[in-house]
Amino acid sequence: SAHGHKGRNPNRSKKPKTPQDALKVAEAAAENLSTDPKQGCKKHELYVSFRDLGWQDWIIAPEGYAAYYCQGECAFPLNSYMNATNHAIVQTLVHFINPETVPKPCCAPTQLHGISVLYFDDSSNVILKKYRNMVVRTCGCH
Amino acid sequence: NFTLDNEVQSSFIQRRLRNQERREMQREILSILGLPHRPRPHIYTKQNAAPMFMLNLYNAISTYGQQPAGFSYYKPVFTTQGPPMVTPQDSSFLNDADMVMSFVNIGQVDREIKTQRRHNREFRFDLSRIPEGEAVSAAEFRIYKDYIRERSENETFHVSVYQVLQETSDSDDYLFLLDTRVVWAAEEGWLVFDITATSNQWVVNPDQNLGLQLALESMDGQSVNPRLVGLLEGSGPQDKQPFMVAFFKATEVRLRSVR
Repeated sequence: SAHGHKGRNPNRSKKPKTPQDALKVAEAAAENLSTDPKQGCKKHELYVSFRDLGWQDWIIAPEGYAAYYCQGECAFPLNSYMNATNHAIVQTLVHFINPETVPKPCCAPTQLHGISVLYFDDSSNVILKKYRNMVVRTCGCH
Repeated sequence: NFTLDNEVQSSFIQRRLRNQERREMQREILSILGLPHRPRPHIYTKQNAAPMFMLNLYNAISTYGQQPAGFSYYKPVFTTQGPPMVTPQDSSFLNDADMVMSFVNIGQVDREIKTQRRHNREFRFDLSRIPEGEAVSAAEFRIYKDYIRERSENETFHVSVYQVLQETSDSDDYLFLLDTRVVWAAEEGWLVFDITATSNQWVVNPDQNLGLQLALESMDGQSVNPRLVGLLEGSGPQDKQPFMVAFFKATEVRLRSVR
């Protein structure tokens, strides 16, 4: 439906009055994206070190774990460069129609893994516990 | 494609945390781990039998992959001698467990309870600090039996583990038999006794936790000092200390408190 609308609206903060205006803004956003693709939603390295936190006297294992985090912009068109839910694409379009009230999709984990932690408690008993959703496996736009 | 890993970018700014930031970080990670404060174990040695057993469990899980739910796909290492290794039975307990906990013996080391003609040994474990929403799915009492050269190899004994029902009594009526085993004098390795029902009772009613007693008898019913046949109690080597292990299954979704 974007074909035939070649005009540009450089004022992105101005609220589009019609869906056609919104699509013009979307096209402009896509153009901006193509100039800076590194801003896309990506998984980034983050290691949580129990050793650096000074906890090696009570955490037996692991020394730490690669938690990762998600960062980047969820900009139109989402499916051109990253994982995105189908609804995130709709969310983007509605954001263009109402940019002040409807937020963009969020860059967030789409898959998470668990870890196990082995540690002493105050009584020198030992606990092996499974923690779910601790490690980012994939990021995407929601 | 949701099944593939995203490309990982390393853009995190590496810098030293200020003291305040470090404290905040510690507080947040403790919250994620569900702990109200940093544990401060009084006597923490990783060379004791219980931590070594737990580390074996941890390594087994880590070797065979971190699974999103439960401790599934766990392959056990089976041996009874030396440091406490994981048995096939532990494997099935592990598959269903959300948490495993070992307990140190807080009873007086090598305390002998002399009642009538017996030489029972007492063991106590504090189960009062189990996190809420965790139910015991299995529990074991583990004690190491060493090889004793002085006894005839063909000699056999009954090892019995009892739950103590009353604090003081001169008769044996205050004991409830939990599990029993026949051992050879030449036998060496870990003896494992099922104490699941008792552990559940102790978790629900901590006042009833009066500990366990271990008794040893020759085949003709004579009470025998456990030490004389190689049963290692509190004064044995660190990696052969008796301990208790319990497997827990979460009964409710745990929510972090709002701060």
